[in-house]
Amino acid sequence: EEVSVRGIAHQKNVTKVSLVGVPDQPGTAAKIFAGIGKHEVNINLIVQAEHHGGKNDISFLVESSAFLRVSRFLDELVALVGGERAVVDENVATVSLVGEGVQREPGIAARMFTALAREGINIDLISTSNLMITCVIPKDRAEDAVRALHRELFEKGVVQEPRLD
Amino acid sequence: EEVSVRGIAHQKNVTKVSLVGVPDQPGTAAKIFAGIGKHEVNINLIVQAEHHGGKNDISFLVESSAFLRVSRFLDELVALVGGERAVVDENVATVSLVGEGVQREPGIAARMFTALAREGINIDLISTSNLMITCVIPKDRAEDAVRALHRELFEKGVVQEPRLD
Ligand SMILES: C[C@@H](O)[C@H](N)C(=O)O
Ligand SMILES: C[C@@H](O)[C@H](N)C(=O)O
Repeated sequence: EEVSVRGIAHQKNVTKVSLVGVPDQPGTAAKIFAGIGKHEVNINLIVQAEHHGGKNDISFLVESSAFLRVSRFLDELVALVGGERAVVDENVATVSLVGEGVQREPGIAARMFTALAREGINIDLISTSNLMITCVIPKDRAEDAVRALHRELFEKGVVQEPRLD
Repeated sequence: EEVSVRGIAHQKNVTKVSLVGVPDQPGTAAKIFAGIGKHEVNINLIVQAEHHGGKNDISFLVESSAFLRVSRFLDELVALVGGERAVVDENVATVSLVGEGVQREPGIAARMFTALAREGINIDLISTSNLMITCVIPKDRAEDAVRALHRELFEKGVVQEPRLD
């Protein structure tokens, strides 16, 4: 199938919250997001990767304007699930490649990550779906990242030749 | 805005690979996915969450039929980036809620996670975009998960009242 990148999106008004060392057992994620829901805070991204010995970390992004509210109940949330601590980073932004099937082609993901690496931009979180690849990067690098991705993917042409399989 | 879940998707023919303890510096993710791309393996999901002291883990899902090929170059990939080890889990499946804006409403994420928790299903990975929330769960629980989500979100009605803000 032919994969093409339709666009590059980015968002700077986000703050990252990571609940570190939460128990890796059924119910933990439910309690966290039910707790956040009570405060009517909108979420931009939720990411959880590999567990380590019965514990895991859950990261989420909220709009920066909502972070003050979130910060008021963060300790309570960590205590509720028996986590170790909350880590906050306000210096983050998202940059996303958008297009049907972009995450399937390792070539496209590699080009995205390579374009960021060439600019010396460190990737903090990665989340994908069949429609987009999203990277969380330092906020002060967002414009450089968008420019680098545009150069790599649009100016060099990214519409893949239809595969013959 | 009114958020509604359009559907529930799941996929069982996937295998999880996690590259554990990779250096958290620019270029690591690029090398990994350029390496995978050389072997023409399609990826179903890429997830990376919080780093710990200069190291991070990157997890990805491949179609189970492609895993044999991946397993042949996995050690080389770990060595290429200076990671600690690769962890493989073939007993995984994905279950996803699909609908515009589903990840923004913590209520919907909470209902998804709560429906899984009630069935005693542990969530192994989480990845979201503005179109879907995907959970990686044990493969032998996929049908239970889909049934539980259907009951929670469709039978109880999930179209949210339009917000007045
Ligand atoms: C860590 C958290 O996701 C846990 N595994 C759960 O199912 O809720
Ligand atoms: C861990 C990995 O994502 C690294 N931070 C990178 O930018 O490639």
